Amino acid sequence: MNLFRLVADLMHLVSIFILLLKMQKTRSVAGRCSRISFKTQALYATVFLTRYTDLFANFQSLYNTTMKVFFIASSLYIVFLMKFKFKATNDPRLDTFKAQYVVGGAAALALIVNYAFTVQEVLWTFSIYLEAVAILPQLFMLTKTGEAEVITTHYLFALGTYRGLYLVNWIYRYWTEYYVDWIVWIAGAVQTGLYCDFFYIYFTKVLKGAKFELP
Amino acid sequence: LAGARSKDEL
Repeated sequence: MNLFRLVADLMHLVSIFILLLKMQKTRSVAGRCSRISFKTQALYATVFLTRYTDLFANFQSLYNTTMKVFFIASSLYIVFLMKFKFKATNDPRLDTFKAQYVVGGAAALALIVNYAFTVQEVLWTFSIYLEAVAILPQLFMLTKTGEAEVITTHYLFALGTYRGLYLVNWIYRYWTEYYVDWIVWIAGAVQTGLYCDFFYIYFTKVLKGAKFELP
Repeated sequence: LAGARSKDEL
């Protein structure tokens, strides 16, 4: 474990808490159309379920197991909230990204490019590829609606920063322990790359108090 | 692909 990865995991936690806070607030100000993509949240739940299949078999540390359990539980809870509890504030007409394409693409690639052709390894590889593109329905929704509530932008900032810091962690680990993992490196670079234009708008507008609006 | 994943990363 290194500082970069620890902060990255904490940013990941923060993003989930921001989302839960926003959904709690939306509930209290019911009627405001939620700008959160259900598809992205469902993809994240799939990512965690397919990545942590070794939750009970491979104990690394209390931290590792606790975080895995939290990520699985929170992502399923969010999907539950969006699907059942807050169904009214979801508008499927805005969530039109073809998620089956990214699921199919990640599955196909995981079957071809992986470290071992075993169920667990292919599922893990699938979760890495899927996580890289899971944010697309959410970003697609932002381009459709053209604007986002400030709390949604903070959610995306935390989420984008988490994987960006993992890239720094991988550079550090390559430098200190010659750690090489092409699958996560390339997927992580793609994942962070998808946030670049969002980060640009976030730093130039939202942090200056302006509304998040796409040009 | 040659290589192995890190078992301790989330």
